[in-house]
Amino acid sequence: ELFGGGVSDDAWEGLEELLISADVGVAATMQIVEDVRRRARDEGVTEADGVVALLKDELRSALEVPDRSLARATDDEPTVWMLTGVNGTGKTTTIGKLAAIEEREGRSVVLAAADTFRAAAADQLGLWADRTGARLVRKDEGADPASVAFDGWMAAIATDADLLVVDTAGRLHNRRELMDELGKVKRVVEKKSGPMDEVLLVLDATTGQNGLAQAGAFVDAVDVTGIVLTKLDGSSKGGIVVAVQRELGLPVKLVGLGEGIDDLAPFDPDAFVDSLFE
Amino acid sequence: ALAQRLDDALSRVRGRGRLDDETVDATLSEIRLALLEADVNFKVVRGFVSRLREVLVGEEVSKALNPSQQVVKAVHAELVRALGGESVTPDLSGNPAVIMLAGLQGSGKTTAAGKLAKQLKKKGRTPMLVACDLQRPAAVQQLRINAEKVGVHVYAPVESGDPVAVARDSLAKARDTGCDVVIVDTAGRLHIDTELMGQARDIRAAVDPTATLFVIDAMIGQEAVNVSKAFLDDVGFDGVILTKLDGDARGGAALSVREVTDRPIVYASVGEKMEDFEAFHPDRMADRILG
Ligand SMILES: Nc1nc2c(ncn2[C@@H]2O[C@H](COP(=O)(O)OP(=O)(O)OP(=O)(O)O)[C@@H](O)[C@H]2O)c(=O)[nH]1
Ligand SMILES: Nc1nc2c(ncn2[C@@H]2O[C@H](COP(=O)(O)OP(=O)(O)OP(=O)(O)O)[C@@H](O)[C@H]2O)c(=O)[nH]1
Ligand SMILES: [Mg+2]
Ligand SMILES: [Mg+2]
Repeated sequence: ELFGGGVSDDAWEGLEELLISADVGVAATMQIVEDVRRRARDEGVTEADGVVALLKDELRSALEVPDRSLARATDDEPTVWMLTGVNGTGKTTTIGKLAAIEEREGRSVVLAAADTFRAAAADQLGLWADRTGARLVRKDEGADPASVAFDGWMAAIATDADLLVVDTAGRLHNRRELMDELGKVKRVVEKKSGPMDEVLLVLDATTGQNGLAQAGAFVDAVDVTGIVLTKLDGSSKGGIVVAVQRELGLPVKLVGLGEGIDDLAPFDPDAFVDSLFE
Repeated sequence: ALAQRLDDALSRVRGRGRLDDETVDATLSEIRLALLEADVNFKVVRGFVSRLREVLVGEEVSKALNPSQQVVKAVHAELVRALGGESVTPDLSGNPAVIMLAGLQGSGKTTAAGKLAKQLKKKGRTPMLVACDLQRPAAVQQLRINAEKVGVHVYAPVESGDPVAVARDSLAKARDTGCDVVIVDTAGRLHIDTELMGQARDIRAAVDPTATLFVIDAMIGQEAVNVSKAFLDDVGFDGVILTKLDGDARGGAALSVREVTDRPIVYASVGEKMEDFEAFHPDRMADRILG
């Protein structure tokens, strides 16, 4: 009912505003709408429903990826996942949720509290370890984060754990020394473990265009393998992930849907695209 | 930067006469894109651009500035005005004065509580931090550590239960310990969570704050409008704290929040340490939004 009948310029503008209001961003919106306009012309689509279907299809293919599952170690050593991202996006909470899933599926988990900076960060992760039966590895505030991650790996090896998850401090991507510190945490673990199986960037669904800058910087620093899109239970649509995948090839693997232990789900691109139109 | 983007639109303008309609339209179109890229909400942009049209139409072309610089100057001035013009000093008089913090999850409330306490202590007040987030794991401990870091009292009697009761009891506690300003930290909550918005309203009613401050992350996108409107309507607030301004987000949310709630942004949080806290400056924010 955006259109009435036929697709006017106003209607196209309405579609642009829909995408912009979902934080898809100006550049991505213009490109996507232009592609849809061209396809509509080429395929002779003149009705509103047809155009919306083309747009959904365009968005859906922008988010396509053959395998969205989290990678695991293929040898006998523990799988290693590290969570990164700017401050307050939901890294620690997501790790708690992941630990719950893994423990429920019979896999043993070590959680390394490598956020040694923020007040009560290790305590917060520790409470999630308690809830899930995961083993916590921590040090005091101010300890070297890489040494905690390293200790996590050693504990995982010593206890023959299936999985090590490394929690890191939130950090703004324009802080050079903090991004270098993150790189060091990764290198120190990988010296022992080999390449990490997943380096997840946690993006808050409320984030605007800065999310793209964040993704670019974290990719450069630690070679991100996938995105966790959190707080999708809010009113924000998280459209920034469209640009993140289009420009950086980074897929969303998981979504956070609340503050509870079970509020984590695999990313469903169909549901995501549908929700842009709700 | 914006001036360079406007050069094309203004390429035929020479150093006299007035800006014609066609030139104004091309210029406004470019400004609209710049504001959207800065995360200003698209409806707020619409309103702002139509006000700009009135400013620019018939604007006499300056002989002193090149046309792009002149337009940027006019846009900047309008943006500064929209952001409140100048810094404000909140009235936090009262004994005890009560400040309540509210906002979305992860926006920076617990950290801001410590910063506010540090700043007030520096000004000779005796603050007390009150732990009313009884939900997030280790939130109370986080506030306790912040209190210790800045050397102020903390009232954190429980780690679960009813935050309204804790808030209410904190006032007597403040009087007993000689604290003259109470800062109430609350749990992050979604503006669409009716139950938790009701709880925030109840906390506010229980302590009747001198100032309720809405804490919002500078990197927030288009939903800044819906979020801030909901917090204004369902909880009520007097001012805003904009956080994580040490990042490189353009921060268009600042304009969106101000336009839609007509509440001043009072403080800017500019880092993770307890001293990274300052008055909000509309002119600096305008520079940042315009890129
Ligand atoms: N509604 C909602 N809240 C979430 C979600 N994920 C995390 N949160 C909340 O967001 C806030 C921040 O979560 P944390 O896990 O501490 O975030 P973090 O990235 O570890 O934060 P730092 O370590 O300080 O950078 C908490 O209040 C969480 O409960 C989600 O999917 N939905
Ligand atoms: N770089 C930067 N980080 C900040 C700033 N303010 C807060 N933080 C960080 O942002 C993260 C979230 O801060 P919190 O104070 O825990 O946020 P909160 O609103 O209390 O979170 P919830 O209680 O879960 O809703 C932490 O890592 C803080 O250190 C800021 O101005 N700059
Ligand atoms: Mg954390
Ligand atoms: Mg908090």
